[in-house]
Amino acid sequence: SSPLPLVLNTWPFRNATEAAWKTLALGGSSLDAVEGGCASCEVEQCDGTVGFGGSPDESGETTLDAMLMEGTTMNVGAVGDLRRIKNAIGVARKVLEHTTHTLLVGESATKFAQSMGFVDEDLSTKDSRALHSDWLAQNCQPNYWRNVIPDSSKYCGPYKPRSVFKQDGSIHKETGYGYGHD
Amino acid sequence: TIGMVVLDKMGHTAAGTSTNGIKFKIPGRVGDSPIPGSGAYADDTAGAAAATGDGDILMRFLPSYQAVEYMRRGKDPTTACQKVIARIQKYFPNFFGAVICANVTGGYGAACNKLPAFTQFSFMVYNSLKSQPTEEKVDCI
Repeated sequence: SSPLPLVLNTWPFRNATEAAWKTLALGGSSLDAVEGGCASCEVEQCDGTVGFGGSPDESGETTLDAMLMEGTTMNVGAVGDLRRIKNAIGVARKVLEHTTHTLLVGESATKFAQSMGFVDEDLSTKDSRALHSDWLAQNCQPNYWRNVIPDSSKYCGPYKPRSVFKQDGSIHKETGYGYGHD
Repeated sequence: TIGMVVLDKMGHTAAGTSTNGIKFKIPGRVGDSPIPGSGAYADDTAGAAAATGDGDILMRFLPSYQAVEYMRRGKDPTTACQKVIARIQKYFPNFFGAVICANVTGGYGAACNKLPAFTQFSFMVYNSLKSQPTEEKVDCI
């Protein structure tokens, strides 16, 4: 007998798997199921790397990225650097359904989401604010700058390009586990 | 990050991701998750895949698309996922990343890049042969 249908997701986010499965069981499409599963992680924040209140940027703001792809028509909807909107995967669904574009980013993506009826709200939390202030207190370490003045491995910015490009060969700092990842 | 792939009874595929990126990113930074072919990819004629990890590196290799293409050429899902990880390892041996893969018949697999603090990757599976969502683990390579 065929093992289909199948729900497969990264990390042990069980509730997301369950939400996707229930969506299928209620007659939803595979796209509905992916949206439902990812949305449940956005609400629960899962391990802190999904949804509001996680991964504050250098200014302390949490912004979201999300994408949906449908394998029958190859239709895609995606948002990047989405600000002040919690349901990023829901906005990605609107991009897929109501535009012929593929990816909307930044403040403009937030305006699009508002026009689609999504609520504009602050995505930071007590935890993300504490994380950010601790980071500031530790001279903004770690960070993702290089070849700048002041020395980004010791000081916070703002930074300016170092005039002489130091050939250190590294075109990307390999961060390894635990440093921060998507 | 959550990366998810779903196949319905008819074999219709869908894939998706949702994330808040990485801590202390430079404002404006977007990782691999919302990029079709990097964060996730789906094609009813070949399969679906999704990735998680260091998005600044993953994005450059389109791991989800590449895994689906390996499955199109007949590789089983685990092998397809492992080949994608191996490609990235050549350039960035210490990158943090993992991929999940599903083929059109409902076969699935996963792979990850072995690091001192990351030797196994957990993922969730639910299909008609199981009675509940099941956590499975793969040893990184």
